[in-house]
Amino acid sequence: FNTFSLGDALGVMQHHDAVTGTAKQHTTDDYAKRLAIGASESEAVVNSALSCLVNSKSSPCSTTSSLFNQCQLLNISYCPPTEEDITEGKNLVVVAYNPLGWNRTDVIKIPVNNANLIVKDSMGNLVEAQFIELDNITRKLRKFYVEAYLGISPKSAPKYWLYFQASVSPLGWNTYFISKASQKGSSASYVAKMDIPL
Amino acid sequence: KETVEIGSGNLKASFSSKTGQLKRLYNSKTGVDVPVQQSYLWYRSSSNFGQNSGAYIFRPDGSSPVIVARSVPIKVIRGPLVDEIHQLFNSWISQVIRIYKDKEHVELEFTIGSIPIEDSVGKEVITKMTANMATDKVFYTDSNGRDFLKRVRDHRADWDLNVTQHVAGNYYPVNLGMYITDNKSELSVLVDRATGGASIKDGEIELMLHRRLVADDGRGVGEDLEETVCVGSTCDGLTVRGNYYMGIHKNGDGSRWRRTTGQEIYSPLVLAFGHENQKEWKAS
Repeated sequence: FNTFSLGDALGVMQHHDAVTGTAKQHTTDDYAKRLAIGASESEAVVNSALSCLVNSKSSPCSTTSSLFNQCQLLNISYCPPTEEDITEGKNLVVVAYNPLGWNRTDVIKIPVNNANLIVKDSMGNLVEAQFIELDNITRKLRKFYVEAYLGISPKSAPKYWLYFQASVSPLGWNTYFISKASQKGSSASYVAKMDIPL
Repeated sequence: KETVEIGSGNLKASFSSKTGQLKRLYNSKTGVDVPVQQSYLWYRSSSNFGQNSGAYIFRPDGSSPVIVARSVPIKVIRGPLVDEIHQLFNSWISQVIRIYKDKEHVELEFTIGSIPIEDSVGKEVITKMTANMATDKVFYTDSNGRDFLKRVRDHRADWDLNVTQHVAGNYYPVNLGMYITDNKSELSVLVDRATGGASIKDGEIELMLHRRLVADDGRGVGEDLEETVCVGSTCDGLTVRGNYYMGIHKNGDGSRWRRTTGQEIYSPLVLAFGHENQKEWKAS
């Protein structure tokens, strides 16, 4: 694994037109393409590193087919791994990595298909969760940009944003497990009600 | 009745239920109370008086910026982890204002685009925060993501500046954020990407978040700054979605928040997703 194509992209983009956005459109598109290649390469490196970290089995890290995926279009609610239906016994695993040198507690927001889920931390403790329905503007953005950027038009969009708090140590990582709630409306999940629209 | 308030912790944000717009930030722990309004406007780009607005040059046509909406419909969502106010300014500008549990700032997520240009008028979209602070022409912007430098409207300490473009002449590159202060409190804004920023009137902070122009500025690129995204034969002007963050602090207390939160915006938690059964996972 390496990040040479990221290096190439950043090398090319030292040009003042790249830094300031004063290149012709087709050149700007080329800069964006090179950055995207670099970004997906970096993703593969991080996924593999995380697989090594969490999978302490002896198999040499470099060959670990990475257990993970990341989502570049998370902010417009496109994230196939979290949208997949979570079946009994299977958990959606979320690993959060903190690149800074101090403790952090941030609310994480991921798109999910149903509100009947619970979140547990790596010690198995229930973590408070909140569900908010996906808004129409995000749906519209998702539809257009997933097709424009990825050339695919997913059938349906996720129904909710799932929010939960993640605490991660300096330069550390933490794991959260999301699974089906055994009984309906378990205490830690809260489907936020919308006040009457004003 | 005339106020809607969000924020389950120390920081509260109040909105006018008549206009749906922000009117005040209050922190019960620090006691800082800042009446502040926030709204979206856009500058009409100059495109036929010699120097046009373009990729190299910001040049509004001299008229006051157009106010997008004086009142906006809102949806209020409350919960144990986050309270949200969804605002719809018009068909191409919307915003979600969030206050998270245990956080002492407001997150404002903007979605801007596709900016219409059927009227052949270039538009340069800003968000403007107006606090009733006597700032005496002074505001602060970061220098390349590092320390915040003092800026004085229409003025340079080391030479007699003659400003002919009152708006563009007071714009600065913003990579981390801006703040203004009076002798009581500070109002800070942090950005998640490079933007333009200024304080055109006392008590104001504005950030330029998006532009769509219809003329070239004659400085070399030979193209309008008019990026579009196409799906099949449908091409739309680029839509941008991002966040900026507002914080209020006692005079002199904001720098720690600006520095640490600025780093957390720049390096968010990296999220990786997988599917595994818990027992299997624990074993490893």
